[in-house]
Amino acid sequence: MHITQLEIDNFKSFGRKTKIPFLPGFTIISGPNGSGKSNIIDCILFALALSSSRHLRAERLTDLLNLNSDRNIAEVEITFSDGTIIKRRIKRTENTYYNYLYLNGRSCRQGELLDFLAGHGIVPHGYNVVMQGDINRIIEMSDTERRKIIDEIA
Amino acid sequence: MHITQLEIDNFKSFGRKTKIPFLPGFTIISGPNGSGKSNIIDCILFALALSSSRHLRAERLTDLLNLNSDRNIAEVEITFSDGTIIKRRIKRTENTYYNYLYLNGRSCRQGELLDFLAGHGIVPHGYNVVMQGDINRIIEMSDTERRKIIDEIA
Amino acid sequence: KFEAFNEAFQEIDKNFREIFSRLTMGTGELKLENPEDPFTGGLSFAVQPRDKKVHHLTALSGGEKSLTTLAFIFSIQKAIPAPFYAFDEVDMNLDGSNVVRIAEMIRELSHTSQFINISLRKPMIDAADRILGVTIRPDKTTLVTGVSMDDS
Amino acid sequence: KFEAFNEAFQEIDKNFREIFSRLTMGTGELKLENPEDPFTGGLSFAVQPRDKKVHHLTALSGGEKSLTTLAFIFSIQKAIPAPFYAFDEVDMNLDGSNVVRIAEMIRELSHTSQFINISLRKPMIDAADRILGVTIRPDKTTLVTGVSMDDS
Ligand SMILES: Nc1ncnc2c1ncn2[C@@H]1O[C@H](COP(=O)(O)OP(=O)(O)OP(=O)(O)O)[C@@H](O)[C@H]1O
Ligand SMILES: Nc1ncnc2c1ncn2[C@@H]1O[C@H](COP(=O)(O)OP(=O)(O)OP(=O)(O)O)[C@@H](O)[C@H]1O
Ligand SMILES: [Mg+2]
Ligand SMILES: [Mg+2]
Repeated sequence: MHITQLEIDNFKSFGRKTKIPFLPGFTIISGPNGSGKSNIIDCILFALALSSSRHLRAERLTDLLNLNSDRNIAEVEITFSDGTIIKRRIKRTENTYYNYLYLNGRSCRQGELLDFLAGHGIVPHGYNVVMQGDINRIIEMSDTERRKIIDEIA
Repeated sequence: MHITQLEIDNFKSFGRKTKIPFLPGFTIISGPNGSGKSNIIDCILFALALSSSRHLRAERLTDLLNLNSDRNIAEVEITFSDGTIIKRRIKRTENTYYNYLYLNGRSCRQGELLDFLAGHGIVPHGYNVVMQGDINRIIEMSDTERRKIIDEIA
Repeated sequence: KFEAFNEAFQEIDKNFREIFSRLTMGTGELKLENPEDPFTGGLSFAVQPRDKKVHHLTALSGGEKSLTTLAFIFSIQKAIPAPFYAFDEVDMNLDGSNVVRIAEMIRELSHTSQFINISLRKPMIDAADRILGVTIRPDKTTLVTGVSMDDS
Repeated sequence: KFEAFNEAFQEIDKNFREIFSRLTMGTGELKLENPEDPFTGGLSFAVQPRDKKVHHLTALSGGEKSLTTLAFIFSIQKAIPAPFYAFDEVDMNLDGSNVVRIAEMIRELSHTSQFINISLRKPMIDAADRILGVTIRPDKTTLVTGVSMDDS
């Protein structure tokens, strides 16, 4: 169940609809400072509902919408090798915003999605995603928190 | 008033007495991970009493004594281009430890040393020393703390 | 529950010892505070990079901390692989030869799991199967260009 | 006190605008919350690296944050130089061309202040007047070897 495609529209610096194909094996993402590399990881964490807006370097979820466009919707869709498709959309209105999650085309709640992902070995604090500057977090956390990593996976 | 020499004895990974000459201009310190580069900056912060033991990655001051030697004294001496010599020594005994500070050969208290240094443009939170991993600290601090940087130097 | 935890722990610890010594030429192991009843205690690292005596994890250097963390993540991957790994500049603290070691390790592990890594370091970029280039367009939006290397 | 602060602030802000745009090809300035009475408010950065609209400092990338911080430190150095600067891997978040830019800047500033920098990045090491090599002896103690380049 690896990632085969990421489709991003109006999320952070992705002001234009972007499709990124992924293959199994070892892929490197590289480019100048500030070009949008970490924003790709933010897309994955956003679509899989694995991270709060603070972790995505935004004060509110609506800050994730591209600043330079006046479109009120941002959307990220992830396609996996086993055919699973997960999509998340935010819609901004005058006074509030709406947050939609879809698992294989059907709308679902965050809890349902997290259960589905846990069944495939993807857990919120899973150490399969390491954000920028976070590499020493595991050393700096408490011993109990560290043990919990193994609890979750066992 | 730049640094002309650092003399280190039994401090952290400097188990053997080491004299390091410094010239004005641009000096790079490089070498493999874990070889003792950051410990050189720790020596400077220790001798100038600019930093707490926590900042020096030690739980107690006596953790700064070289682990592999059974000597109970660690000492760092800094010589500056204007002839100023600052020395700091820790001595470990059975139940406690002693902390000695010398400014040009005369024993002095920490407050006196910090006043002397402030007169030469070296302040405790001065941005002339950036520890490893700390480069984004100034962005992440509060606006008030950031303003205080200018207060101290003006 | 205890059974499942213990089995996982034993395997991860075995992997950790092997990987840590391969990466740092030292010795290291995982330590449970309460091996009889792990859920009442924590998990720590007892490591000696290059067989140096180490008082406390906080005394390790920036690079040694990163190597310890990566050894831990890799030892879990070997026991219970996650479907994909996304690492954002995990090599930032590493010297040139350690970047090469970690890149080689990821290349090996990428036969059983997908690795998506962001890096600015040449040895890491050179070790990959393929590179996605990312740049900024004049209208300030992000453009991704796929550079497909021979997928051998 | 207000006079001294204001004078220093004006000069540092002027330096910051110039240095920030040189380093990032964008525009940036220092902003006082209360310019009339600075001591009751804070100081923030209003920056647009490559003239991108930026909501909040937290949305900047790792490299952009480092460049902003270094531009600030350098703008203070130009106004009120400290006797020495000790930087520990301040280039860890920077891409190759930004490491070159920062290294050139430090070279220039090192005519009025002493810079002692720890770095693992080649462009930074190449820009220095001299290199101190650090290694570990077999007895695990640190050995420093001075490599004196031509001190031109
Ligand atoms: N909502 C948004 N709309 C438009 N641009 C945004 C938004 N949020 C963040 N950005 C931009 O994205 C950029 C940061 O991108 P990102 O953190 O992915 O860079 P990066 O390629 O990882 O760089 P580095 O190598 O420095 O880590 C910032 O310049 C920021 O202005
Ligand atoms: N009291 C001590 N006695 C002996 N060794 C010590 C002591 N305190 C720290 N060390 C050792 O010093 C080493 C760390 O050195 P330092 O942080 O200076 O490395 P570094 O060269 O900066 O590496 P990096 O490039 O990874 O940042 C550790 O391996 C640690 O074991
Ligand atoms: Mg980034
Ligand atoms: Mg270091």
